[in-house]
Amino acid sequence: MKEKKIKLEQGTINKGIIAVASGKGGVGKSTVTVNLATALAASGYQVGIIDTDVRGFSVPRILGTKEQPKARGEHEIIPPKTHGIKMISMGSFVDENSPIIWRSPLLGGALEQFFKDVNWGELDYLVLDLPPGTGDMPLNIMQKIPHAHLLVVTTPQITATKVAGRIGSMAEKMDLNLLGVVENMAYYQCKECGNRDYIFGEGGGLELAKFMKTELLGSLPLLSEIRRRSDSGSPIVVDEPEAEISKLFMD
Amino acid sequence: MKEKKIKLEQGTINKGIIAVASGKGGVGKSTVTVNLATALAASGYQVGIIDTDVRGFSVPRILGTKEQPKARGEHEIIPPKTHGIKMISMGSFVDENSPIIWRSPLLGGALEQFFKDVNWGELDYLVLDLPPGTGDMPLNIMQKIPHAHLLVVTTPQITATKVAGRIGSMAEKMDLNLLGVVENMAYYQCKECGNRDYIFGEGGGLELAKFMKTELLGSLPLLSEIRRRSDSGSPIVVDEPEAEISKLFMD
Ligand SMILES: Nc1ncnc2c1ncn2[C@@H]1O[C@H](COP(=O)(O)OP(=O)(O)O)[C@@H](O)[C@H]1O
Ligand SMILES: Nc1ncnc2c1ncn2[C@@H]1O[C@H](COP(=O)(O)OP(=O)(O)O)[C@@H](O)[C@H]1O
Ligand SMILES: [Zn+2]
Repeated sequence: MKEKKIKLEQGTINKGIIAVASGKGGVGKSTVTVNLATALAASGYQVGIIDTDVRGFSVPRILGTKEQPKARGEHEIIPPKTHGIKMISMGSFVDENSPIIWRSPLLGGALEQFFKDVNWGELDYLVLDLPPGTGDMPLNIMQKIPHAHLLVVTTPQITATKVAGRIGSMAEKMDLNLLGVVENMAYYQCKECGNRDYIFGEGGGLELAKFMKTELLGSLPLLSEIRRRSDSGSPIVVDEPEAEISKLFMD
Repeated sequence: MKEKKIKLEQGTINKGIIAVASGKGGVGKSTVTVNLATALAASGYQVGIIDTDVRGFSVPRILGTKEQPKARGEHEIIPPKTHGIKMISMGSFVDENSPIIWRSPLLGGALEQFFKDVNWGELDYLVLDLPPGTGDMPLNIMQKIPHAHLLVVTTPQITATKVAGRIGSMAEKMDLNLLGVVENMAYYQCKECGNRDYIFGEGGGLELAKFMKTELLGSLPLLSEIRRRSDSGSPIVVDEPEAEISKLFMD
């Protein structure tokens, strides 16, 4: 990853911004965002997350963040820190029961505020969880972070990869640097007898990476442990760094 | 199901309209829509489907429909028939590459046209695949079909059921009749050793049905056969009516 230092109003990002996108909802984009961030933090980096997924602010739940951000003055927001990661979610500023239609116009202004008013301090990486899909929302956000690296999460089905491919061509138009593709729910491995079943098909991740002229960074299995930890707010990388799945996130 | 005969411009619906909704994308709503319709057709009923899911018109692919609707005059559209099911998709009137934002305003007018200008003939059931979520789109459609029965598809995770619960309260406000809940991807059963793994958790479907004061109609397993058949356009109920999964749809 080409490193580029970015100076913020209240802090710096020493290595870069990683924006995590997906073609459809429900492919595990937020799960990958949080586990990637915790893997980076476990390797000793200073990491921040911004949750801009207006369809469902699930980053705070998956990361296990209970505190709200605190305001020190009019233009200084202190982000809560969980498992060594500073995190700000649109969800702390928007009512989760408000219709989605109201949430997206707020997003543009809120994002600028998160870069200016949040006291991020010294960060190595800032990870952004983008809204799902290829509509105007993720596009508007990508335009505000021209220097970001893009990570695309997909599941193996043809339809998930076709839609995610549109993200790739969007990124090309805007000259964002494509980091690679993560294929999630790639297969299921039985705990009892070790049999592997490619439930959602095989090879979709690799096909998408080739189509987008980038690399397949890894394939994650469908694992009840991942879902259980997401629901309880303790990402798998934190508790079991040795587990096979954590290694995949660490690479 | 309370039966109600509905007179259309070009046909009648003898038993009723079933609208299939879901709180989030990717839970298998379109897959359940098509398999429910094919199960009804296999039991000898005359069935039609309208695909209004503007986020991705996947009903034609899952049903295996290759033909386009034909126009006989300005106000007579003949729907293509596949596996004995007449089907009209918004996808045949809207370019799949157009941004989603443009698709929803068209939906209202198109739906009225589908009821007036399509020559449905004698139908027992009309099944509608709604757009996912609890935003304005599915709401606007539900308002146009006040006499419909609502089927809610969810996966077992807490978040999927929480969002789907919002659909239930929407339906109550609009006096739609709740048919029940279908829990999809409820568990994975290993083909080799029979071990069951509740990957996405247990009991979410039942909890949602209780919350919405309705019934859990069935729990479908995560099965690669279902995905493979959806990708190849031959719904499982058509080829293997005896399979356990088909029986679940038939009930
Ligand atoms: N590899 C995996 N194995 C098992 N469950 C997963 C996996 N990845 C994601 N999940 C579960 O799938 C659901 C959707 O994941 P989420 O990250 O919220 O998706 P998205 O952000 O793409 O909408 C969550 O319940 C999550 O716990
Ligand atoms: N019970 C199931 N087992 C295996 N795959 C499934 C099952 N239900 C749906 N799928 C697959 O999951 C993906 C999402 O299903 P789809 O019906 O398109 O969801 P939605 O309409 O809710 O967005 C598709 O690739 C489909 O083939
Ligand atoms: Zn097994």
